[in-house]
Amino acid sequence: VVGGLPGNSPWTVSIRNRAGLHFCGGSLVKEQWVISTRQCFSSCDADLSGYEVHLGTLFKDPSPADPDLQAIPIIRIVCGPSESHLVLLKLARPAVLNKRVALICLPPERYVVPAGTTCEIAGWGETRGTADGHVLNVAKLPVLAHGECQAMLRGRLKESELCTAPLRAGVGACEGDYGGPLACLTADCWVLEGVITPSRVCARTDQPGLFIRVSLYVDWIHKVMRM
Amino acid sequence: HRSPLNDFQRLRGTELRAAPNEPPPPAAERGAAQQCAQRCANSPACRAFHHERQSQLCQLLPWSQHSPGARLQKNIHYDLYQKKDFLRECIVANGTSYRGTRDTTERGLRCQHWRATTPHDHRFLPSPRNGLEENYCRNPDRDKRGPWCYTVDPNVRHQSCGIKKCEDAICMTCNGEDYRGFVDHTESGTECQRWDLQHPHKHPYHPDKYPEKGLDDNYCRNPDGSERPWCYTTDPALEREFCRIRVCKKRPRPVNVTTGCYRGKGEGYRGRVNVTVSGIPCQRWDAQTPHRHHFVPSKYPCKDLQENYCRNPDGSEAPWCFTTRPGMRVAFCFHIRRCDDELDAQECYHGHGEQYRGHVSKTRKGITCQKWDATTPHVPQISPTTHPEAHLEENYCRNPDNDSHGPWCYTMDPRTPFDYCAIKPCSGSAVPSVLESADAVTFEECGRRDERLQRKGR
Repeated sequence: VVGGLPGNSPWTVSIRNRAGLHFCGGSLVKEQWVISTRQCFSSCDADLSGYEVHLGTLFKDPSPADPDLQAIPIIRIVCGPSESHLVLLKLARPAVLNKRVALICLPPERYVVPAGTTCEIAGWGETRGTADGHVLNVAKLPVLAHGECQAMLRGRLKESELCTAPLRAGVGACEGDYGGPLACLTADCWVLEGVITPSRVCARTDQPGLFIRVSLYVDWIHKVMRM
Repeated sequence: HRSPLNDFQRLRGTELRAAPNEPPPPAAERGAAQQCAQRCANSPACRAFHHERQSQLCQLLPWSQHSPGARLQKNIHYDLYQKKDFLRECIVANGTSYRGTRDTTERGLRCQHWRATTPHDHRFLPSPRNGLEENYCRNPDRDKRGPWCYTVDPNVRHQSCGIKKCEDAICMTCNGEDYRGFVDHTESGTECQRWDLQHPHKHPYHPDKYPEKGLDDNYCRNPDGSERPWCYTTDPALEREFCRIRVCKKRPRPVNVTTGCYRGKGEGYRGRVNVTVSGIPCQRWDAQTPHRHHFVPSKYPCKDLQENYCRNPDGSEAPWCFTTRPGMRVAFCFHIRRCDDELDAQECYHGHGEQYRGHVSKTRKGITCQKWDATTPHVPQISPTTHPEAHLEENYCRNPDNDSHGPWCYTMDPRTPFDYCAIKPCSGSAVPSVLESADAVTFEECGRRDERLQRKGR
């Protein structure tokens, strides 16, 4: 996260490759399910043996002895509807929920988060020197009205995308944050309104942040977990 | 660790009927396909067997599809297994096991019947075990030039039939993804494991999952964009190995080439986009840093692995490349647009596709759909019984639960319960805008955190 601060986001998970290196973020939506983005994986059939998610820690490279760390293997990847660029990852066992590991709410189907709502992104990705790169960083971003964002992007915005307003000091997601959450506080609950998706540049001052609009895919998420 | 089924070629849903004058075959006995294969292999008279899947019965047959008067017939209850020796048009090693029906020599002379002693008298007379039937080419004396026969020409006593070895009979183009030949041993001579078995090596290439990849029996194939056809081996210590297959002299013309956009999975994309979605430059295909890889341009002559352009040499979902970032090995080039003509495909659906009644029966990844009334590999929650109004016919894509992402089906991949189909919304088909709706917000017990930890963390 560029322009963020060290913080706490108990539903944000770190996805690790076979070498144990963090490469993408994700969000815990059910004890045994993590949502992330398709671009983090080579294939919908990818062999994820040896891949893990890390939960419950604020550190990018926690000691294996960290008492709060939960490292859980990934056993399955399920790709979302093609235009969604989402994936669901099934974990080998349910995560244990505690004060450092929590589920994030899913929005109601087709819910549109109101403009001006303050949301947060979180991740262990690049900070471009703006913050401590060894811990989880969090940044606040206000939601931008669809019409305004559409105008800024000259009509290239899809309904399945959600924007946050460009801030004067560059704040936004960067390499390693992709797949992580855009969490918005609604009715006293943190809700997963967006998933961080790769963009051409990190946190450009004059460009809105783009996210996958999760509310359009809630029915798919429930169907995958049910089936 | 070899299966007795390795000596057989399977035809699913097929029955082999004998000529009307043949005596009936022996009664069926109980047994799994492997047990039937063992019984058939032990019986010199047995050339094939039917395996009835549901009742686990097998019926040994003394004929094959090349026997006079025999005919193949669809029968969904049966799988037909025939001994490879009776079907192959090519030979293994010196061809002593060849039991095919070729009856002319390499120079076109007709073969003399083995039971005849004119025009050439000889000592190789037929017996029930030596395979010398009719006037078919055989190799009873292990001649190193392969099967031969006495000829009907009094001036030419015998001649080789010139039957090619299996590794030379059918050549491969490019990397052999289209190879459908009969080589079933690897280059070190190890026998291949059948694709429909999961031992000794467990693997993801189940034939039902990839029907278009030709994963027949235990023949060498290339379902994953490897350098050459390969197979899992029957040696537990050797997971997989390449096979030696002759390369065709003629290179096929590239099909479906596009430059400004991509069709299907973009295997024909030959454009010059050379950055990932997030703008990271791609690694050159001929470089091995920062990422080591086997997609060396010279080994993939038909894939056009030029410069650092996005390409799809391995049948992935879209063009991709290795990136120049050490921490990010590969990335898709999803920013290359899809060709417009593909979006106007003939098969399309309106709304969410609840009324779609077409015959598309594959998922977007090309996996065959499971029949709606079947219970394997997935036990369905939605079936013709639970949703009689939804026209759940055969294995056609449908949308019985009004899924907002379009028609779907249960899949033949045991690891993928359901997936969406390769059907697009029809152009002009309106779906209500999400931006016009506003629902009341209710949540369950989730999305809460200890805010003290947040402050402490900071």
